[in-house]
Amino acid sequence: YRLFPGEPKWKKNTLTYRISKYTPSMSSVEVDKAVEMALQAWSSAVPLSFVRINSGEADIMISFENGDHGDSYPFDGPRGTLAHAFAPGEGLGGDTHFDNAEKWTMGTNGFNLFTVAAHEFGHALGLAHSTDPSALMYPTYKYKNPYGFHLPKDDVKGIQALYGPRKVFLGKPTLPHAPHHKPSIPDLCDSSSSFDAVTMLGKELLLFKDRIFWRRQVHLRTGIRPSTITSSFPQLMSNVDAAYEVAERGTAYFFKGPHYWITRGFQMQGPPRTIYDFGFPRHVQQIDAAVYLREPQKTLFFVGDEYYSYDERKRKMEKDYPKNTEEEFSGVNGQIDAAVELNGYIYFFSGPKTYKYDTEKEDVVSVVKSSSWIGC
Amino acid sequence: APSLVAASPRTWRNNYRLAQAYLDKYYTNKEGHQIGEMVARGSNSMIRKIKELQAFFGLQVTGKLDQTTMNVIKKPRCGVPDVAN
Repeated sequence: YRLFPGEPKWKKNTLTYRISKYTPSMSSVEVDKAVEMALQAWSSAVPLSFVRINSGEADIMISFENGDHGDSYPFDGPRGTLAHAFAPGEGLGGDTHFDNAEKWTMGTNGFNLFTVAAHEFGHALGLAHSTDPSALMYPTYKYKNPYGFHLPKDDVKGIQALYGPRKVFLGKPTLPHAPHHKPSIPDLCDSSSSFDAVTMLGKELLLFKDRIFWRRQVHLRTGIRPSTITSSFPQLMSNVDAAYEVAERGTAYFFKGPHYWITRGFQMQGPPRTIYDFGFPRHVQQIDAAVYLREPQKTLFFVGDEYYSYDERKRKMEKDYPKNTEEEFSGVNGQIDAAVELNGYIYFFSGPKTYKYDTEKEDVVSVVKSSSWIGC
Repeated sequence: APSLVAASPRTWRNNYRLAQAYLDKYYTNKEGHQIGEMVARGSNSMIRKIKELQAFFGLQVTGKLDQTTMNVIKKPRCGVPDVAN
């Protein structure tokens, strides 16, 4: 592998990207997917996260351009030069351009966008061309299957020379002889604290707290199993703020700070995105709780003592929000830590209490200990 | 000028132009006095660049635009120069 002269690299670990111009060769959904997968190829090897933004100036601006497009590196029409990207830095630094004259595809007919994007993002992160023919950073095009793609060794060495390896676990260091498979479980039975996030995922209920999450069948009190978040969701690490599932789509959303991740079951779908995609105002830095209401197909997001309503059909935040939580949900007191809808009831987790809220009666019908959800 | 193997004059001219454009694009450090160097040393500069290209791609380093070198030059590729600025 080779680095650029002066070894330019990003000084931060979370980078934003934006696709500002699409190509007519592919649908925008396909382009988004190819770009996500290409970025993920790199983020799997180094401690970098990529957050997509839809407006403004991103660190990595991505566009499909024709001929001379004003950066002194004109494209040459079909074949020849396919794309280029600039090394890390301000302004043009990190920007990635694809020749719009090429036939871009998701498959093998034409030029595979994932293959080229993954190569170009290598440049955008600081790698120059490699002389190793098996490397992704070799200068000439060679199709790579996006599904099951693993970064070749030469590229891993190169990118880790700049950013170091991705750490699997960011918690406190464990004792040398401590078994890795037995994480310390927060003593929730004696705790006055609540869960960080609660969501259904398929047929299971997941309850998150610090570095741990519990899995349980909704109607069974036995077989409740704790495990580390990193074992199932390495990207989330710990301290999930909120989560919800839209079962009809088979998609779940996990929130942490200003980012969110999408999963299908336990399978992470691409890199983190920004919560501002949902339409939150910029002062909202994190979500406390989220719950998807099946019948109106709306998701409620709780932030401080207020909540927002997001229309999942229109994929748009509803007007006239935020509203005050205690005023709208009679009987629910205190800040909402987590929420989930089960059998038509909304369960609000607030500290050591869980409120069972009846949406028909518009009132709390019972209160239980939060810890009872995991068998305490 | 670099010699070519078994090429007609027309193919020779096309290959030469193609190679020249390729080397200018991917094997020229744009921070240097590019134009002065081209004028002063002409084809020698091109031979040096062909050698650089051949070394980069693991080809036999001859400084000549042989078939193997032309095959590399004709492949679709990334637009970032191999000789980085």
